[in-house]
Amino acid sequence: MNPDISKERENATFNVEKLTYILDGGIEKTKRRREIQSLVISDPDFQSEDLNFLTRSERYEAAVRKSAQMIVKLRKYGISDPEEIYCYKRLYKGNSHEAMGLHFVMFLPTLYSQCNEEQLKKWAPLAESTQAVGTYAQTELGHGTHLRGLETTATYDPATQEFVLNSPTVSSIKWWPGGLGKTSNHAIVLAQLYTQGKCHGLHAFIVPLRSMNTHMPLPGVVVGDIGPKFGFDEVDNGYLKLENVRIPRNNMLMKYAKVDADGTYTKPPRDKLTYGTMVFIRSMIVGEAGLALSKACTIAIRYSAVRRQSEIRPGEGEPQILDYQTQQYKLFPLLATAYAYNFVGQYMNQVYHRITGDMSQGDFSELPELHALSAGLKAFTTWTASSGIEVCRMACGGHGYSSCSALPDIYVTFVPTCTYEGENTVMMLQTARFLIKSYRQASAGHRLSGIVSYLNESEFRLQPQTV
Amino acid sequence: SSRATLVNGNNLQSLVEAYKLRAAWLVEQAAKSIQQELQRSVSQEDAWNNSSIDLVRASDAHCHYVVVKLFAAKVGEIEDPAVHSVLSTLALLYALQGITQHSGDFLQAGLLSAPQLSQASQTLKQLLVQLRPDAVALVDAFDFRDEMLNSVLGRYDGNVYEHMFEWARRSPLNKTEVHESYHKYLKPLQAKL
Repeated sequence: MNPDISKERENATFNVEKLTYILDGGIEKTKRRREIQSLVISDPDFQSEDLNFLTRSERYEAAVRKSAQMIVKLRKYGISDPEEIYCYKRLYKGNSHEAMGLHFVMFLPTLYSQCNEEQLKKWAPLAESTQAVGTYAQTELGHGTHLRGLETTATYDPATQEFVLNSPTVSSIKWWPGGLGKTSNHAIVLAQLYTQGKCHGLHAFIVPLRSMNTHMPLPGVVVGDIGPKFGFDEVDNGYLKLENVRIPRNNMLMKYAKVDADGTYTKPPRDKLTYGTMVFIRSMIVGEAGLALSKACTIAIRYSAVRRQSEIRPGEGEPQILDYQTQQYKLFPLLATAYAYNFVGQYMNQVYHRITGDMSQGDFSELPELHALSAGLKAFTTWTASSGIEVCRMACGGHGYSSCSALPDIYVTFVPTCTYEGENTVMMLQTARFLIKSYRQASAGHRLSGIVSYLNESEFRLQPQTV
Repeated sequence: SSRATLVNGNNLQSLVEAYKLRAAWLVEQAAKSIQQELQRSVSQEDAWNNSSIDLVRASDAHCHYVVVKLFAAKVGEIEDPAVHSVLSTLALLYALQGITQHSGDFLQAGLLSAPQLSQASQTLKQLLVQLRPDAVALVDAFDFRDEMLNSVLGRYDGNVYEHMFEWARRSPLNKTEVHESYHKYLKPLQAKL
């Protein structure tokens, strides 16, 4: 043990274990997390080559191998609780991404939340056994967060009781979904639904992409990898062009909206339900911001305790760089931010589960607030965490630039959160829409509840003027 | 200025209140901007676009308030006095850092006076000194295994330099003493010049 770092630990004013319990959510959770981590560490398959020294293709291959191994091992150890699965994977995949991440994080949750009973009976076993490996194809080459602008079409043909899916323009080609290029054989495709000559807006469809036997692309499906990116080397983000691809009527996810055999359309109770999975991911990203920043701070602060440089007082030798006020000013506010985001992540997790629980009972009253809060906090936390990781890297001087610091990997793995699941400025404007609407309601004398209730206080309210 | 006297830089609840008022003020500013645009006879959509900088600032302030509020609430739940103390210091640092970074908002909204802002910067520096002995313990509490961090600089044992050297030796470029590019390009070049 380095003597400087030992001394730091001796000087602490509090019990580290007790704080770990708080971060984990209780002593039992800490124990279980450590048990699960021991399973990974003691597993010889976990010891793999250093990804830093591999090519992109090799990194993708290693990630697919890890994904496949993880699924087998999770079954073998009987780990089925989502939090425990997350804990297992977090260690197993390290600072990189999981090749089949989207299958578990978006494809499966979308099936669970948007299939009707009959559909779930068919698709859940296929997806859970990974016969159907899926992704979530929403973003298009020319269209991102603005969902009404998406161009992919699904036109119902009552004669055959099928939907015909098309990418009518180059800009409508699906672009970016993780695992779409090479890994998945199915995708949840978001497309504009046309039936009886009318467009009914965006709906989700399960589209088979590749043969479940040979993994070859199916007729009419043009699919592939979009090429190297800024990080995410392990993931085959893909493109998808659909050319008159026919799928059965039952492949439209029909828990909320429906198309009958004759083409009659029944609309969902709330439009936002179609992209509920996005809300789930945004809620999760807040905790991920806390995690990424916590890792970066751990690296930078430990290193700053070990690194000695220059002089503060002449003749006293090189001090630990953590003794410099500028270093403290760089790192301690970020450490505080990391703690804040960990706690906000815990809160978002609870709120998400509470509100989705209410929704399953038919109560949608808090959905707009969840939508606004998850969008805003996703943007707020990812922006600051991304810039914070970069500050941590620079706080490590030249050594932070080396891949062996892990800081470059943490940065490139995290920074895409600023643009995926909704570009951050667009997210902030969605939150603003909710805030302005709430503000106007408060101005009109309605009592607001929830996190915007502070707008009830009249001292800040604008007096209505004739427009 | 009457509101400014209410903000106490050493009191977390007072800072939560300041963030709340800043958010409310910025939401109002954004609403005002939209209204002004509409009075210039532009459409709702154009008024929205022309106010979008203010709208993003309002959302940002709202989120910042939510984070400060939740952090303070979490600190309030902690029973262990030593842990409570160190997390209170962190929460205070987080809130004060935000105030110094966004001082313009707090000053404009009349939530803070210039002398109070100087005081906030002073308090912030004191908090850095207060946190210094606990910095390593605070990151240890995240409980990342070395295998998870996968960082030579962030090793738990702090033996950084030995392992950096060992790691560099494993670089694929070091597989041979002389890289093939020397024979292919450098040597012929040297022979030519």
